[in-house]
Parts: sequence; structure tokens; C-alpha cells
Amino acid sequence: SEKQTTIGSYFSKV
Amino acid sequence: MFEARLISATILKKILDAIKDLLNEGTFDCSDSGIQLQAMDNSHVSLVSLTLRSDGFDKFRCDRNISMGMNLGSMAKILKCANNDDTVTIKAQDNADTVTFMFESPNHEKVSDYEMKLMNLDQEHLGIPETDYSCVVRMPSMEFARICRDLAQFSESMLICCTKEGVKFSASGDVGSANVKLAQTSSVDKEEEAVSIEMQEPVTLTFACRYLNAFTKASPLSGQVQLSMSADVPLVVEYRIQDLGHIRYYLAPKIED
Repeated sequence: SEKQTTIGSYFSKV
Repeated sequence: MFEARLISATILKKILDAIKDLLNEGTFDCSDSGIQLQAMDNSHVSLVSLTLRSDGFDKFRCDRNISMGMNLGSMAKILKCANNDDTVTIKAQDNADTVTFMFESPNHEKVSDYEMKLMNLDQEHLGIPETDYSCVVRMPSMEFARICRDLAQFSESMLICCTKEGVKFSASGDVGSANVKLAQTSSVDKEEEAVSIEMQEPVTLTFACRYLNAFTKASPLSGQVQLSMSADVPLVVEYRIQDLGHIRYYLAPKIED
């Protein structure tokens, strides 16, 4: 099955 | 003092239509270079990034940088009050807690203004690194919208597979499976109808259809859409807004659990 990742796990907070 | 004027309210209506399904509210950051908005959708799966350059406006004045938090539902109510051919001016005083939208008819005989309360929004800004993508696909925006709509009937997820031969969109579920293949066009009458693929390495990624469908609400802004993909990083779906800027959507991929 597939898991949806979040966008925050790819881009860091500034 | 902040003041930005667009000749036609249509463009602002289209921009709002392109973001309001994903975002309930957003902060418009205004500086002398233009207006920017960056916000994640409620579930933090996608990110919307809007850039409107100051030189694309009919008039643009921004004495001090201001951030205006707006409820997009309220903004939509106000923009409904504008005719498409009205001129729209967005105005705010420095440190104001309201913003004013002024609409003027082409003959200047009707002038309306609507004041809206601003919101203080806790916004997380994400740094988006410059990336060389393995595949960049350009295609007609209406075609992309059609494919997303069609394939969403079959599954919650869509596979996008890009090779140098073309790009393939696939979905499979209880009903069966669907595949749409687009080859690079060899020659077209209109540039907007072209499909072009720049590929360094083939890429296959899986994405949630409902977000892709939400992004296609931006189709009226541009005849073409650009999809940028690399393995294991978010997809970028970009619509250019002629002479004004662009809207980019970043979508986190689905991965094998």
C-alpha cells in the first residue's frame, strides 16, 4: 500500500 | 501605503479560483518587487506559491513591506462583486488591520469599494531549494486537467511515468485501469498545443488525484502547464500568468508503505 508524505518532510522551515 | 492596480478583475478572480479550494486563508506578502503568497494546504501535503511581479501591475506602490493575512472565502465574496472588465485596486495603509478592494467600471461611472478585515496568521515559511529536475513536461493545461479528471474516477492515486518517448498517466482500482500516454509533439500550429519533454533520467512517481485536480483550477490562467519531477521529491506544477508572474503547486509524492 501507499503512504502519503507531507510537504514539510521535503522542505525545511525558514 | 500599499496600492496595486490591475486593469482587469478577471485575472484576480482566476488567481483566487486557483487557490481557494486548497487554502482557507493566506498571507499576501507585499514588497516593492511585488506580491507573494506561500501556504500549505490544511493537510500539509501540498504547498501553493504565488508570485505576482510589481511590473505586471498597471500601478504598484509599496512604501513599506506589509503582510496581509486574508480569509480567502471572504475575498471571494468581495471579488464576486466585481465585473470582469472592472479595474481593481487593492489598497492598505501601513500597519492597517483592513484592506480595501476598489472596483471601477471601464467608463469610470461606477466605483465601488469593499473593506475587508485582515487576519493575523501564523505562517510557516518553507525554503524551497533550487532543483534540477530529472523530467520537465510542458503540455496544454486543459489536457492535463482532462487527464486528472478522467483518471480520478479509477483511483485515489495516479502514477506519472516520464521517459524520453513520452509521459504516461495511469490509475487502477476496483473498476479497472486507465492509461493515458502523451508523446512529444513534432509540430503544432499553436505553441499552446505542444507537448514537450526534457528528460535527464526517467522518473515514475505516484500522487494523490485530488490534489492534482485542485491544481488544475489554475488552468484558466495559462494555456500551458509545466510538470517538474525527480525521484523521491515533490512534483512541481507550474502555471505562468502572462506578464504578471506564476503560480506553483508542490505536491509530496506517495511512497510504498
